[in-house]
Order: sequence, then structure tokens, then C-alpha cells
Amino acid sequence: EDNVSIGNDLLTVHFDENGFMSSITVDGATHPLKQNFLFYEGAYGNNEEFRNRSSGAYIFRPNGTEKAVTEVVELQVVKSELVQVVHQIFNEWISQVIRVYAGKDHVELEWLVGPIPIDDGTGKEIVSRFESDVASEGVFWTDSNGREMLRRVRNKRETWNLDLAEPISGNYYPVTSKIVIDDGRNRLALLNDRAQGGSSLQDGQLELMVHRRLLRDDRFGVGEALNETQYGDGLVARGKIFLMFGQSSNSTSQSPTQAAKERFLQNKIHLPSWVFIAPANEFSLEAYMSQDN
Amino acid sequence: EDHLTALRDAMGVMQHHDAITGTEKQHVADDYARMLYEAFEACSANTRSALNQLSGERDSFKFDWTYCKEANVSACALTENSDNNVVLLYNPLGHSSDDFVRLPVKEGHYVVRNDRGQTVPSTLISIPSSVLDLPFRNSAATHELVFHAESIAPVGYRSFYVSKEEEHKDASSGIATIRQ
Repeated sequence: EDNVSIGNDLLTVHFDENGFMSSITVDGATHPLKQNFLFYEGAYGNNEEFRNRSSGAYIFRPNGTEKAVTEVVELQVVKSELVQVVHQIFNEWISQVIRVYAGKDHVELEWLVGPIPIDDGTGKEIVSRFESDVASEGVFWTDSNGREMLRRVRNKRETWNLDLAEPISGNYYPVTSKIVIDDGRNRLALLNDRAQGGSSLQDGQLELMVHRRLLRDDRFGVGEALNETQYGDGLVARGKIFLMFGQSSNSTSQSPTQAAKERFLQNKIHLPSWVFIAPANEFSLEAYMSQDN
Repeated sequence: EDHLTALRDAMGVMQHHDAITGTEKQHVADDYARMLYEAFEACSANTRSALNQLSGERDSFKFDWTYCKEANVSACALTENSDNNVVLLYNPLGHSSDDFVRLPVKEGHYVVRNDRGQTVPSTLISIPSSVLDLPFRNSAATHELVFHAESIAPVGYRSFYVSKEEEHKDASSGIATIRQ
């Protein structure tokens, strides 16, 4: 019956009555921020003409529809002083753990997707989509292999007049570390742990493709459908998206800008601490402390 | 040098975009995985040798290093099956850093201490059922022990002693409250 929320001194993430992330409170201000998993069905072409290719290993080519995977999410909430956690179960093959650690200004979303079902005979490409109130006006930024952020404008190219026949995939860009929208007041950044495709198909929206399973070859060379299996079933993938929401950079502020904070987090994502574990049953705590360990 | 060259060779092959994108046939993907695995295993001899040299060749610190290859499904044979562990975090960044460590463990009462013997706050969080139920997961871990490793020096390290102990009512570490 309670409204579910998790957070720390710096931010609070709220969930709605259906179990979806619904808003975030940062610096005393609450902003709508929804998250959901959706899937595109892969286009089935005859591969005989350039404009009639199937969606496959080389190309993302949805058939134009997108579907939410569920209307209701099952939640389990775990709260402690160190970390507050929401376990979300979207359906039999998609779940997610959302964590907010004490003292941290980011939200960690660990997704688990697969095996993607294909018993209905359709290939599926799964995205994690975020919807905010950032008035992005068609503009978003994606990284260039971890280096400078490149400005992308929806349905536009820098050097020619664009007539997009495929408005979804035509607005997808590679994201190897970060995708951002920023309206000069508020800023939403998603940092990923692996190379993915991503876009902002509507103002205030960001999405990253997390997994795909397709049943036709796209005839660009591989000669097989992107239909990987393990132990006789479709692949299961697990990964993380790190979300940061805050005020846009203000050059007069003495505190680190939001972009600078994202850069520090990016470093930690891509160069995390190396964890070494050694069984210590044969020596005591005292022995451990007395050694120059 | 032979072991390192095995990994150099594998990484040379992996420069091809097919090794990342999924634009290779399945048997090629399997072959990439085989090459990486064999090179990775070969280099474990170098890792073991280097770490044992760093630890001063003392018998008590001579370990048979292995990799926790199933950490991505919250499984680790070491942390699940040993009541006492030394956990060391090496910070590869050029500035001080910190980390929240999550170790797969069985349900129980755990105490984390730093290198001065002081107790470090920790908590147990249940592993989601969606992970526990993965058909290929072979692990006894039902929880993750979470603690905060603070102030790890630039290109330095910090170690912790993690022990499974009898439960005390006034324990600093316990299973976090669960609300359904």
C-alpha cells in the first residue's frame, strides 16, 4: 500500500503503483523519470532488394512496432544503511535490480534479459527506455568510443538534407560509454557497461538496446540469423546501466559540474577496482593484521 | 613469455569487429571463446607468479590463484565455501577511489574488518530469484555480502578480512529488511 521509494541523502527514486520507476528527487526537486523495457520485432524482408532486408546481425531494422513487455512489475524492496535495492520482475525473461548506494549520486540498474522467446516466430530486439521531463528538443549526445561527446539531432544530418525512410534505426547511434540529454536546466545521462545502440526517439527520452534475438539472416555476409543459444536455449545477458540526473552545468558554480561527475563515474565503470579473494581459513585475523599484507 | 604471447595472439584475432558485434557465424563465435579461454588460462600462470612475488614468496601467502568466472551470475566458489577470506581491492585509477563490494555468500552472519581489525559496516542482500533460478547457475550462494571499501589509494590497494561468525544479537551486520 505504501509508495515505494529508495534513496540516500542525495537522491530518491520513486516507483508507481504498477511497479515501474516513476520519478526521481534530486536537490529537493522531483522530476518524472519512467523506465520500462520494450521490444521491437525484427523486420522480415526477402533480402532481394536493398530496401527489403531482414533485421539481422549487421542491421537493426524494426518492423515499425514497439511493445512494452508488461503493464505490471513485481517488486521486492530491500533497504539497509549501505544500499537500498528494488528487485523488479517484468516477465519470465526480463528482470532488473535497481540499487542506490549510500553517498552515491547515481542509480545503478542491473538488467537480466533472456532467453528471448521465439516460439511466436518473431525475432525481438529489447530496449531499456527512460522518459523524463528534460525538454531536449530533438537533441542528444552520444560518446565517440569514450572520447568527446557528439551532438546528435533527431532526423537530421550535419551535411545533407535527410529524408529518413527508417525513423527508428535511422536515429540510432553507437553508445560505448554515455548517452545524454540536457535542456540547459536539467540533464539526464545513461552510462553503459558495454557497447550498445541507443537513441532519443522523443523529447525527454533515452533508450539503449540491451539484447536481441533474430530469426533471419540480413544477407550482409554472415549467412546466419542472430539466434545464439546456450545449453539449448537462447542466450541470457546481464549488464548494468548507470543513471545520473542533475542540474545542467553552471559555469559560475564552484562545485563539479554534472558532466564532470559523470566523467568520474565513467572512469570507475571502465576501470573498476580489481577484486582479489584469498581463502584465509588457515590463518587468523591476528595473523592477517600482523603481516605486511 | 609463451603464455603472454598466447593472449597477444588471441587479442590480435579479436581486433576483427566480428569478435564484438555478433556478425560472425556461431562456430566462429565458439572458436573466439575457445581461443580467449585458453589464452586467459595460460596467463593465469603469469598472474599467479607475479602476485606471489609481490607477496614476498612467503608460504602463507602463496595461493593457487583462480578466476571467478561466474561472478556475473553472482556465483563464486571461493566466497561461498570459505568461512574466512581476505579480500583485496586494487585501484587502477590515478586518483583515490572507493567501491561497494558485493560478494556471493550463503546466508549467515558475516563480519568485515579492515587491516587494523576495525569492523566495517556490511549487510546481506538476497540474490534475486530471477538469478537464483537461472538453469545453468551452479552455486550455493543465496545472498550478497555488501560493504563499502573507502579511500583506496591511487594505483594502490586496500584489504579486508571477511569472516563468517556465530550470530550475535548486537551484530553490526545482518540481513537487510525485506518488504514485499
